[in-house]
Amino acid sequence: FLSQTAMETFYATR
Amino acid sequence: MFEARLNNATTLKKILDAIKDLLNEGTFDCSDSGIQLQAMDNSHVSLVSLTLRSDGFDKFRCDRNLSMGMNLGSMAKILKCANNDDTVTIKAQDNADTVTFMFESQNQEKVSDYEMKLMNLDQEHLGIPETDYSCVVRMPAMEFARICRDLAQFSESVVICCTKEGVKFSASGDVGSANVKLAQTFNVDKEEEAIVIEMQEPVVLTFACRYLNAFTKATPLSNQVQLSMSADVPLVVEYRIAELGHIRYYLAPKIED
Repeated sequence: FLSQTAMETFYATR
Repeated sequence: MFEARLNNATTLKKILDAIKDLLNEGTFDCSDSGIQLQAMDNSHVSLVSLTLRSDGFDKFRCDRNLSMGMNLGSMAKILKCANNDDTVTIKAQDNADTVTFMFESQNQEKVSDYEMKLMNLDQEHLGIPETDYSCVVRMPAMEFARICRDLAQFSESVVICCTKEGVKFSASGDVGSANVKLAQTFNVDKEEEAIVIEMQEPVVLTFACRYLNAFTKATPLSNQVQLSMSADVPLVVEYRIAELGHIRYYLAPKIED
């Protein structure tokens, strides 16, 4: 199964 | 006082068309360097980043930094009222709770203005680091749109495989499977028809077709699109807006559980 990861996982909140 | 003018409304209409399917609303951050918008779609899977440089406008004035939260559906309704060759001016007072769009016909005989209420939006800015991508592909924007549309018929997701020989888009599902291979071009007459691949390392990544197709709504803005990819980081799909700036879409890859 492929899961979709959210943006926040990659980039920290500024 | 904020005032930004573009000599024809087409560009602004195209920009809005490129973001309004992904975002219901967005905050336009205005400063003397230009206008920026960064927002995640509702599902927080993709990110839209729009940069419009002040020197690309026909007139630009921003005395004080200003953040204008706008409902993009409402903005679209207003921009529909502009003819393509109208001059469009966006105006707001400092600390105002409304923004005004003024449209002027070429012959100056018709002037209309539309005032829109601004929204207070929770801003969630992501810090995107400068990244050296393993593969950067530049290709005709129309071709990319075509491939995304075609492959979406076969699967919810598309696999992008990039090597130094070329880039391959694949999808497979109940109907069967589809593969589109593009080779790097050499000696093309027109720059906009070129397919250029800069590869440090080959990559294979899987992305949701639905989002890629939403990004291709920016196709009318640019002849070429640039795809930047590295393993396990979001893909960047960039459309340059001639003399004005760019729109970048970030999409997280699908990862095995």
